[in-house]
Order: sequence, then C-alpha cells, then structure tokens
Amino acid sequence: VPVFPWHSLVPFLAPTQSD
Amino acid sequence: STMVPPSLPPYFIKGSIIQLADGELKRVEDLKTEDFIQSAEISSELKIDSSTVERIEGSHTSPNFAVVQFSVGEHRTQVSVEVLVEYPFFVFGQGWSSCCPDRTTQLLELPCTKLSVGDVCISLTLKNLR
Repeated sequence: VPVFPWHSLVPFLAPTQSD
Repeated sequence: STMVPPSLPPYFIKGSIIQLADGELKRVEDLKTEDFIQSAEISSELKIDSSTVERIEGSHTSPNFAVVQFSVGEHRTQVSVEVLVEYPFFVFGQGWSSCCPDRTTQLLELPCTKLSVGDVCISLTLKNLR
C-alpha cells in the first residue's frame, strides 16, 4: 500500500517576494 | 501568473494513506486542519500559509478546468492556479473542497464541499531561513 507524505496534498503557492 | 495545471493525483482517492510529519498514518478523508498545522510546525522547510479564494472562473482552455485566484499570506500576493474542477483544496476548519464537489465525490469518493470565494485554504511556502 503506498504511503504519501502530508505535504503532497497541499498546493505549494510560493509567491515571489522582494522583501 | 498562472501555474502549471496539476493533474488529479492518486493520494486524493478515499482511503489513501497519508503520513504526517510525526510519522502518524491517517486516511486522506480523516485529515483535520490541526494535522496540517502540526506537521508544518515540525517541518524544518515548510510553513503553512493562508490562501483566500478571491475568484473562481472557468478555464479558457477546457471545460474540465477552472482558474482559482488566491490571495496568499500576509502580503496578500495574488496567485492563480489552473486545476481540474474536481481538484480538492483543504479549507481551514472545514476540510476538502473543490469547484465541483459532485465530480470529486464521484471520481475519488472523497467527501467534499463546494469551494467558494472567501474560503481560506491551506497552502505551503518555504520557511524563511535567516
């Protein structure tokens, strides 16, 4: 049975920030 | 900017086994907001951000896709994601939600509510390493 890491379920929304 | 459309991954199918950061195993349909928050606290690289749904519209490329516009984090950065209409997002305090919950339940058997403007979804960013 495959086991998936929790973070694979969450979209990675990484805004590019200048600060 | 619009990000690359993710397909519908196998881990959203009801019964899929998910490992939390502390090693605990849970079924995808049993995950709670706290599971994500606690896992992110343990993580050295990832942090949870709040992403508020600002807009949902049909995709120009295919009726199977929707474009969801989020306001991400404290800087309220605008991010658009093109996803299959049945793609589930986790809403704080509510659980799995998608643009078309009937299709999500039909295809994945994952209990799901309707994603709406104003919903606050869980998303990830990199921890600020100073």
